[in-house]
Amino acid sequence: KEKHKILHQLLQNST
Amino acid sequence: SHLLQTEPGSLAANHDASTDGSLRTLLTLCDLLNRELLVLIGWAKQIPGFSDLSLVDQMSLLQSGWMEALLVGVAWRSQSAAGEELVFAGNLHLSEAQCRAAGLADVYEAVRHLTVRYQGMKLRLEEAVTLKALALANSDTDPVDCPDALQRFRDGLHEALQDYELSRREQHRTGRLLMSLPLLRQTADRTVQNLLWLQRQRRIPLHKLLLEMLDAKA
Repeated sequence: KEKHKILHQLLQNST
Repeated sequence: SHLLQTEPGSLAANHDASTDGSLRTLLTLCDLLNRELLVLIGWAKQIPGFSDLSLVDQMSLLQSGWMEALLVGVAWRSQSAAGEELVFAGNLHLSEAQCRAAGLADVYEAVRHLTVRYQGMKLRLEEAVTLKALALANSDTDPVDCPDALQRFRDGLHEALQDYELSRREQHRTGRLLMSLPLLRQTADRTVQNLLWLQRQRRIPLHKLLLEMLDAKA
């Protein structure tokens, strides 16, 4: 997950 | 109809002003891809069933299937282009010579082949948006975190495609579309390999998200 930080963040954002 | 409503439509290219010639084409394309990725991730979350997947599976599907999903859009837009150009955006049409000059000869050949296949069957918008979602849902994730949710996600999209073709009394098109998925995957793989090679060869600066998604493929 650390390696794919941006994707992880974008998926967790609700909007 | 849900997929039609949530289809984001195509972005415009921002022509890179820092350089010119073939490098400009490449940088413009990479900037476009990075913005398309952002839109794609937002779009994926709206596909019925996607949010029921675990976060791990959502990430795996996107890391594996993003290029396939994006290329459905390119092939769709290029169907009616003049002079066998690839239409990456309304303001970014690339000919074979332009692709070759930018180091994208392999991308051109592969995506052109895919485009011809969809041209031949006169792909419709309803089919293109469903195919895009199916390509994402069908991408290979190993191991799968929640197999049941993933199967339901795939089944739902398959059923939507079947229902659509049945409503038009053209059930045979479901099979034709599914049979195009191997070519779509092959095209995406060639495109990713071409970009990874270019990144190493020309050391082009890439946006962080695109780099992250390419890294997942490397």
